[in-house]
This record gives sequence, C-alpha cells and structure tokens, in this order.
Amino acid sequence: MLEAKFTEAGLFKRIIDSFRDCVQLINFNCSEKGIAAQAVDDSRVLLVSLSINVEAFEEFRADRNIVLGCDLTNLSKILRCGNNSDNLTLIAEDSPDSILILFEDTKRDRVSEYSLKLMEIETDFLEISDMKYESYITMPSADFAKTVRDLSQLSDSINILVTKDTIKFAAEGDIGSGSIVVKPFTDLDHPENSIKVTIEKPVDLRFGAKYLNDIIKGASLSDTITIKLSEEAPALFQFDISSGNLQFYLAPKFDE
Amino acid sequence: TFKQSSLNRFFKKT
Repeated sequence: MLEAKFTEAGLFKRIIDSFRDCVQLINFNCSEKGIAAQAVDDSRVLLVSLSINVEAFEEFRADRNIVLGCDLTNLSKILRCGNNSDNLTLIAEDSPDSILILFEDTKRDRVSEYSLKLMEIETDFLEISDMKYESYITMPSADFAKTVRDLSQLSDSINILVTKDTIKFAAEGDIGSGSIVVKPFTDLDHPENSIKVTIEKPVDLRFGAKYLNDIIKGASLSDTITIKLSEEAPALFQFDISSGNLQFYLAPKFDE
Repeated sequence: TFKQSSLNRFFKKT
C-alpha cells in the first residue's frame, strides 16, 4: 500500500505543472525511497526525471514497489481542485487501478477526496549513467527563465557558451540578434542570487529554444537552477526541491 | 546547418 502525504498540495501541484506541457503520460514509481518518475517527450529530445525523496513528505509509506501510470492532464485537473495550503495525500493499493487523492484543509475541517483512474503505460526506461560534464553553472532560476524567454523571440535556437569567467547566452535570427553575458559573483546575504561557474573545459552548445521554454517552467520549484554541460552529452538542467529534484536532460543541436 | 540530435544517441534503453 502507498500512502504519501505532502504538507502542502501546492508543492506537488508545482512539480506536476513543471513538466506536464512536455510529457503527457508518465509512470510514477513508488518505493521505500520515495517517488521517482522518468519520461521522454514525443520528439525524444527532452527527458524529464523526477525524484521526491521520503524526507519531502510529511508521512510516507510504500510497502512494496507500486507503479502509478498517470495521464498528467487528468492528474492536474484533480490537483487544481485542492487549495495550495491543503494537506495532500496520495493513497493506492499494491496493484492499483486507481489512486485516491485526498485534500485536507486542517483549519476548516474540510476533506475532499478524488479518485483518478490509472493507465498501463508502456515505456522504455533510458539509462542515464553518471555522465561527465565539462562545465557547471548555478544561477538564479528566474534570471535563466527570463534569458530564455527573451532570446527565444529572436531565434528557435539559443547558444550557451561557457568560459572561465563568463556565461554567454546568444541567439541569432531573421529580425536580428541578441546576447546576454553574465559573470560569476557571490552574494553573501542572498546566496540564491549568486552565480557560480566551474569549468574543466569551455563549452559552446546550441539548444532548441522550444525545449528550453519547457524547462524554465521548473523555475517555480527552486530559486536556483544548476546546469551541467558537455560537448559530448545531453545537458542537464536541475531544479532542487526540499528533498529531491526535477531534472531535464536536453539533447543539443549539432553542426552537420 | 544545425540539426537537432536525439536522446537515443546518448542513452541506452533498458
């Protein structure tokens, strides 16, 4: 049996909202470690990988491994029925056809209960072995989101160029071109505003703006984003939650 | 010209 209680329904809602536009169907794998999920978008360019560790829940119990196959459009319809400040509990049997979603407004003694039908979703799991990256960036997620939104207006591709002391985002299109250069700095009073760059080798990569616009939806989960880049591998964009994270792996564009 | 690569090129299916 699965019983997973979030103190605030808003957290689970924000997690689901962060990737429901790029993937439709997903298996949530529940185990004693928490809830994990992986899905690839239809074009097989963007991979979403979610892990919510046990510590992120107010209460968590999974007697055995339970798979919850969900249509995210339907799941988010139900999640919208609760208030962000409600407690949210997910309850499922060991081999469930449906999942029970419970919202509790503890101040008003109001409980609402929904059942969502589950689906059998056949997906191949992609094995992401520990990859080696050449550049690491940590920066405010809101800054990254604005950068992507701004440059997407110019082109369907955005370049990310990282050298020892600069990160340059650039786009070039029919109407013109634009670039945003940021440099590492440390804000001691507000560490979340800091920009950190670690590089082993400079990288110059090009990504589809459409996918970066999907990724920045994760900015509501965390004040910061960590980006790991390598010329040889998909880039990793990571948003940390209280205990766990949401990761997007994005395949780069390459010069033919 | 730039082409979009696919994740299949990098990750193994299991």
